[in-house]
Amino acid sequence: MNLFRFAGDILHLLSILVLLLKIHATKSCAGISLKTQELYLAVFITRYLDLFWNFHSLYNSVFKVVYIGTTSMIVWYMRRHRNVKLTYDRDHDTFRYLFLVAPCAVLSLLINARYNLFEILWTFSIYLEAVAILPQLVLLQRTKNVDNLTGNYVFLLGLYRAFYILNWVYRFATEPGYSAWLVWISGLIQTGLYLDFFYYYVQAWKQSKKLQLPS
Amino acid sequence: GRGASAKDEL
Repeated sequence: MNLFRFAGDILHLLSILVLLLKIHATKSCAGISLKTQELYLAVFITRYLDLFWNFHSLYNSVFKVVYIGTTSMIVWYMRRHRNVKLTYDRDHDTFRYLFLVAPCAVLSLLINARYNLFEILWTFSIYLEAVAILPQLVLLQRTKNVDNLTGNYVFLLGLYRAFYILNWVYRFATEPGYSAWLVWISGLIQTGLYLDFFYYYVQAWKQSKKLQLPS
Repeated sequence: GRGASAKDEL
């Protein structure tokens, strides 16, 4: 465990909490992609399947439970809460799950470290996490005026990924034999998807203006 | 054995 990894995990948690609190406080999920949230839930469930038999550390186990729990709550709010579900922007959140899930499933069958169910599901979760933000980014682009909390949510998520890259660099430099090509490449692609958003987020922040994405 | 892997990450 290094400081970059720790900062990454905390930022990830913070991003989810920002979103959950926004929904809870405003009773609105306007601008939030349910598709992205459900894809993240699928990512967490397929990756953290090992929770019950593969104990690594209390730290990891607590985070796994919290990530699954908080993301389930977001999905529950958006699908089931009597007021929140009415604010869901389903007409603009039209990205097809299959476009992301199918290629990731095929890729995880073709490129994995070991050919067994647990390993393939874990690999699938790595690939799926890399692209799960896409429905959210598309929705942001369509709704134009991005409210502050939604913007901060995506920014914190991107920052979390950036810190994971620093963590890998640090681990590569300090841990003999550490390598994780599959995770590195997926992670670089994932972080790359945020660059465009980052650019506009920083511009808006520098000019202290409301974040607006170009069409 | 194999070196440390990314499985200890979240």
